[in-house]
Amino acid sequence: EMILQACLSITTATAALIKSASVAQAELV
Amino acid sequence: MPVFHTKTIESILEPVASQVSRLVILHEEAEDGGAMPDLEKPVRAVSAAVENLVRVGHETINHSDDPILKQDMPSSLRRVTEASKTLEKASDMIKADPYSKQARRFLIDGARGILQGTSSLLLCFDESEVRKIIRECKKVLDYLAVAEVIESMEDLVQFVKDLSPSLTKVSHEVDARQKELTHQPHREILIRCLDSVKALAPILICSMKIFIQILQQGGKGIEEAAENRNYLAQRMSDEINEIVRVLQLTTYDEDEWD
Repeated sequence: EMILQACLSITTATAALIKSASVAQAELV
Repeated sequence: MPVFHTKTIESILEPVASQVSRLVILHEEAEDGGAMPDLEKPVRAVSAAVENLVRVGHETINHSDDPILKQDMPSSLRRVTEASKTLEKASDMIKADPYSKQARRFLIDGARGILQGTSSLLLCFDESEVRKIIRECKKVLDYLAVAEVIESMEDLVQFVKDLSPSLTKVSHEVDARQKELTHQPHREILIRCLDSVKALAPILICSMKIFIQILQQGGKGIEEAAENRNYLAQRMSDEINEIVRVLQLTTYDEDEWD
């Protein structure tokens, strides 16, 4: 189903975004 | 860690769910915070994915004949869109001030919003898929309800012709559904009920045939034959009703998950 694929694209992109933001924070901790 | 009731939903949400939890912990630990990196590119990727989902979501709504999906899905789409805007706001603020605390809050809120909105959309879609299986189960129940009035071989042949395709469809769909579920007890109930239905179907047809033969031969023992047929039809209906009940469950046995 296309809707499942579209949801997967969002969660993949969001996970990548959080990873970018987390890397910088992880360096501080 | 949240639990998801189907393997598909789990595979879509679980990676981002763990990332959101990690982000919240890291931001709590690094409370004073350092400079945030430029997030324009990854935020743009999220926005593009959200735009695509909104398009696909509206297509799904327009093509669906399920009034509940039509009613529930737009709010999930709005939720994801709002979350995406919050992320864009966070990105703009970080560009202007990489130390902005407000931007970090927006970042966490946006990521959570994406997770919650996508989760609610997936549930809405999944419930609609379950309703399709239930509709097919109800057809089987309707056929079983007429078993009692079949009194000729011609009607029995027609009964079997009507029942068989629905029963086959229910069997395939429920089997596929049980394979999708993450909650083992629910899977086991569906497998057990389906096995019973499959075993009972030929016995019911046989009992109906016996009833018709006795009726045509003068009727001695007709009451017992009718009782036997009705018992089997009721047993099958009970099993189908149990399948319908379990298909609608999304709660979990907390002890087992612990």
